[in-house]
Amino acid sequence: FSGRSGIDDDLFEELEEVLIQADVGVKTTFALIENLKEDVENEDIKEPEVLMDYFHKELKKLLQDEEGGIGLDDKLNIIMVVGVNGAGKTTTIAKIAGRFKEQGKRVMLAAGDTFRAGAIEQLQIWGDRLGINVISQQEGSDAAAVAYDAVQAAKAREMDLLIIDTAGRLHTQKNLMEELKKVKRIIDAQAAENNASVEVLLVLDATTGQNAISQAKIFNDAVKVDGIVLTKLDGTAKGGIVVAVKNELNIPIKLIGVGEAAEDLQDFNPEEFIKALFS
Amino acid sequence: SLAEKLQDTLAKLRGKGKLSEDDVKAALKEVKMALLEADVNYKIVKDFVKKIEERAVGKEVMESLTPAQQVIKIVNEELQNLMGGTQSELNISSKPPTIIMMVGLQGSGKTTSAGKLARILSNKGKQPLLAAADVYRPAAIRQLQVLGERLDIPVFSMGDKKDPVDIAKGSLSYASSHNCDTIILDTAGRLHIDEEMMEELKLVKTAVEPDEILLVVDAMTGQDAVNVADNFDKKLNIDGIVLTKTDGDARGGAALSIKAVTGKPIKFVGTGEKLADLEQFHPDRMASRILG
Ligand SMILES: Nc1nc2c(ncn2[C@@H]2O[C@H](COP(=O)(O)OP(=O)(O)OP(=O)(O)O)[C@@H](O)[C@H]2O)c(=O)[nH]1
Ligand SMILES: Nc1nc2c(ncn2[C@@H]2O[C@H](COP(=O)(O)OP(=O)(O)OP(=O)(O)O)[C@@H](O)[C@H]2O)c(=O)[nH]1
Ligand SMILES: [Mg+2]
Ligand SMILES: [Mg+2]
Repeated sequence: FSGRSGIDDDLFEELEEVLIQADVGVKTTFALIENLKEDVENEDIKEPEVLMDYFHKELKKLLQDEEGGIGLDDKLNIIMVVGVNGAGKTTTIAKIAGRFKEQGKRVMLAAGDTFRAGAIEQLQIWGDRLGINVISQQEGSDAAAVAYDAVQAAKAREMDLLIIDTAGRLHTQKNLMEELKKVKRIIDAQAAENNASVEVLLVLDATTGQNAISQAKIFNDAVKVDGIVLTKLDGTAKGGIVVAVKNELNIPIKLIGVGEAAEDLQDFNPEEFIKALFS
Repeated sequence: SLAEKLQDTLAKLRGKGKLSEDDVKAALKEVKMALLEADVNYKIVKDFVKKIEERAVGKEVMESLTPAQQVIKIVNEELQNLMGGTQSELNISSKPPTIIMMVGLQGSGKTTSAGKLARILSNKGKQPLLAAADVYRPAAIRQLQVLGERLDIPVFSMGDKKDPVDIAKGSLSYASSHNCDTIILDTAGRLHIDEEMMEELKLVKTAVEPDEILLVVDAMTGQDAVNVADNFDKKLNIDGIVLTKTDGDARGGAALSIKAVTGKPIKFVGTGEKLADLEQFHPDRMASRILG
């Protein structure tokens, strides 16, 4: 954009193209560009470079939250991880667990996906690799029962962090969303009884298009999402969906996944994200 | 829906007689918005809208008493031309076993679709063999084995310490000694930009010469679908696509983008998590879903 001579319709069209191709979506892109056009008038911006710099700052304000990354309270922290099928929940749990274990925290995992083939084994292998205990029951057992057991065990063994895996589910599957609510209720009740904090992380795949907004809305309505993890940013997708999600729902983006190994987890950094969006 | 939006846009001209250029522009803008909201790739949308424009300024729309309906009809026709038209059967080898290779990004639904496909083939009287060539993902082999057990279909595995090329070759010998006429090879999810992992797929392809390479794509994929499909196709010359998770409410524009950029047919759609949830692709249903 800096090679341009002036601010004209072509520039705004180019900006629209970049944002839409980054999966920011039509609605959010138009809103952002309309605001930008107003600012160009009000602030009397004449140079494309000044405009882009200004736009970067506006996007940063939108995406910024005081809570990039995750912090733990001085008690049992319970994190419940939710999201649609294949988004990267189980792998993200391993990454978060590994990070806190390295910081010397006492971490435990719960194999709350009692449905999918090989799901429990998948988390158990991660547990073995990281030297972390995994609470599980038989495949086909009640996910809420696993959650209940896990909170009891985490409290009894004085854990700092318990991360609960859940089965992937499409937000449009009403019965599965009801099941998720039930699991959340059990966790909340157990947390209250045991002076534990509860946080819900929604995992969104960076390759997802506009459906991410629907996912975020419905998961948030069901279990109030405290933060978003954007996975698979090591691919070529820009993950612009989080701009739309933040704009519409104001849920903080906390972490990003940048690979398949335990160390491939980073705190969400709005500046770097925006830079990558325009690259 | 697009139909309703076009009705609104062009309804104001009822009784005006002829459509003006501005009216056509407004209608085309609605089409563009609908396709972008449906996740169709930006560049594909531009090309597609151009095609619509060429027909929209012709007599069939300009002199129609119901221009909105005409535009919808044109959009639908052009969409279906793009989506369908090519054969969507699996390639069968003249010398068994037929080898089907599942490839795609992480989490797209390859392993589950492999199981579903094995079930369909088994119901058709084939003797399928599932082959576990994902040696990276924790419990990937176990996942395929569980699916095989549920379907009473054999699963060939050499554990996760062997090279996927050796596993693919091993599945060939196993198939011949166990009378399996079709092998469905499950591979690890990978990025199209991971040169080493894409090379691994090329080596597997060279080693066993699959009759069918299926790119498994998540129906909720956004603008990036074009990059992924183009890369996989250029490197492997894929035979078809499996579009998964269509039981959600994603409009599925990725399907249009992928077809437009590769020309390869969508052969199956995943419609749920159960092993029975795999169906033949219907271009007309997909077209109306994308239009919304
Ligand atoms: N490249 C890349 N792959 C990832 C990332 N996060 C997860 N994956 C991969 O995505 C695939 C799916 O990950 P899972 O952790 O099984 O996803 P999930 O959400 O638990 O899946 P379900 O439980 O089946 O709904 C695996 O192959 C992971 O290795 C990431 O940040 N980058
Ligand atoms: N609702 C729905 N879920 C699906 C469909 N196909 C696959 N899934 C789910 O999507 C998730 C990922 O499926 P997998 O088969 O593990 O995906 P994969 O491509 O093998 O993943 P990697 O091997 O890690 O790359 C699982 O939870 C599946 O149950 C579908 O058509 N509909
Ligand atoms: Mg999982
Ligand atoms: Mg797999």
